[in-house]
Amino acid sequence: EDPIIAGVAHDRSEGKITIVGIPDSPGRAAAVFKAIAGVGINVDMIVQNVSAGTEKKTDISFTVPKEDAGRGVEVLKAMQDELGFEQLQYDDQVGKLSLVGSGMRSNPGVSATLFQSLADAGINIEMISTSEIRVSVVTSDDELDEAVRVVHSAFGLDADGEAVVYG
Amino acid sequence: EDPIIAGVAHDRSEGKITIVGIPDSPGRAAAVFKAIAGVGINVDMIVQNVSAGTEKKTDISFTVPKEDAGRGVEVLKAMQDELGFEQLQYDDQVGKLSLVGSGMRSNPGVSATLFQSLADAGINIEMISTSEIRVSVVTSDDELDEAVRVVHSAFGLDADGEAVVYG
Ligand SMILES: C[C@@H](O)[C@H](N)C(=O)O
Ligand SMILES: C[C@@H](O)[C@H](N)C(=O)O
Repeated sequence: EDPIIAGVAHDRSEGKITIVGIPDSPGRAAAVFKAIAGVGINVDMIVQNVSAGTEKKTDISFTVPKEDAGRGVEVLKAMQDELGFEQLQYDDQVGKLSLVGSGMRSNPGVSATLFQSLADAGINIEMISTSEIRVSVVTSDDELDEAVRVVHSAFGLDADGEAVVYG
Repeated sequence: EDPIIAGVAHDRSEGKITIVGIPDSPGRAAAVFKAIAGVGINVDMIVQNVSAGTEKKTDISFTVPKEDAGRGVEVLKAMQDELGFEQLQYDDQVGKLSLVGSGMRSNPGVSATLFQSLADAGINIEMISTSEIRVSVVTSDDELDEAVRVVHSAFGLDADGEAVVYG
């Protein structure tokens, strides 16, 4: 199936909280997001990779509206002993870019092209999270506008071909 | 907006490749996925979290059809010097579960409920990747059927309420 690229969405309204070195054992993610939901904070992106080292610890990053991030950090700090994580990081200079389309799973060249366009512009990819219809990357906020420009150009989209698509 | 839970999708056809300790600098992700695309391997999920430690290294995990994983591992092993990663891991006992719906971003309790249902069953969440319409977790393959059962139950879905939805 040919991929369809609907457009590029971008967002700089979110801050990113990273829980560093949380034990990779059942119940930790639940406790984190129960606490965050419990203080009424909406969560956009959640990314957690495997615990790859010898320590059976991993990191959980998630994004929230900037105006709520302070409360999220406070709630989690107060749970540090209970959750057992090593460190909490907060980044409010977050840019999120999503390539929106379909058929991207069966067209791995699409992700490769996206990543290469950012690489050619010297833009670092801080996080990656994908679905069948959306490849999302997080860059720094101050690189986001350039990122949007180079991605439009790489896919032959015109500069105002923004897709308002959710996925 | 109230969340709508359409159903639960699950998949055990994929293997997971984790590139451990790759330098977090522009061009690395592009090189990885150009190589994978270049040998015609479809990629489903890509997850990369931030480089949180002092070393400016991170991990990139991605899933591919099991029958292609061997080729993917070979291609990346051959690039170890060029890419500069520490280690390659391959896991072919991967279960992927996705809660599919809408409005989940503005209803953080939905993710919390998903994670809690797995925690209560003692099921470890190895990876998390979310979008507005899908919360995906990776568990081990042998816990996947139980995971699907407890998630259906937690959301009051009947056992054959599987959604064939892509997102
Ligand atoms: C790290 C966290 O996701 C843990 N593995 C859990 O199941 O809750
Ligand atoms: C780790 C990898 O994503 C790197 N940050 C890059 O931009 O390619």
